[in-house]
Amino acid sequence: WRRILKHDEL
Amino acid sequence: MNIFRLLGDMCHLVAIIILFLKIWRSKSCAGISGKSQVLFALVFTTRYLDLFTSFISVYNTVMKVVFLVLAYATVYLIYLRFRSTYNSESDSFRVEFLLVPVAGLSFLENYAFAPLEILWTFSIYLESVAILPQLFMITKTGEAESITTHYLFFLGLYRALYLANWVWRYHTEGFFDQIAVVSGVVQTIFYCDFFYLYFTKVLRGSGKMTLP
Repeated sequence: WRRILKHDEL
Repeated sequence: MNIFRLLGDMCHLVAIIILFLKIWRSKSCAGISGKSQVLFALVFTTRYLDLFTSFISVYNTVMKVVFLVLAYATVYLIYLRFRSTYNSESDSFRVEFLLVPVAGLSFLENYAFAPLEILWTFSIYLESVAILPQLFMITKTGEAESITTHYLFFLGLYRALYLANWVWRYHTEGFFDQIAVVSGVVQTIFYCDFFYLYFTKVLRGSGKMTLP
């Protein structure tokens, strides 16, 4: 539930 | 960052600006699907919530804010400022047929079952189909102004360049974003038919694109 992924594209 | 991604982002920006200026200057949104524009505003809103949680780069942050502002400004022009020019009868695509399956799929197929992640996934799936009301409107009325087709051309080019970006990133960094790539391929396919008409009719002929 806590996981926040980094999405580096727009 | 690679050249395909940068060019892709620039095409995306150009497409959005073309549409905004077209409506602003002509004071008319005739032939534009307000529904597609609302969907794009929803796409940016649900995807860029990470503005509050993670910092990538100045470029990334600035582009996100610009996309959000332009998307809402376009929706404002269509539904409020130039509402009288909006062809609501032709913009009859049922968006619930997109929203419900897309929302369902984002709960089923995502990287992490977390609110922000599900919203991000929702935005990726939704973007791949958000242009359908616009394409449906053109099919229904049988024509599109050339400026509208230029908008669609740059939007399609942005998608194609993102595909090249993913091929590049896969080979150079081993990067592979399955959800984005599959949705991106689907989205690009929607533009193929349009690209064909664009090259055969708009660039050769004059003014409007009419369907056979």
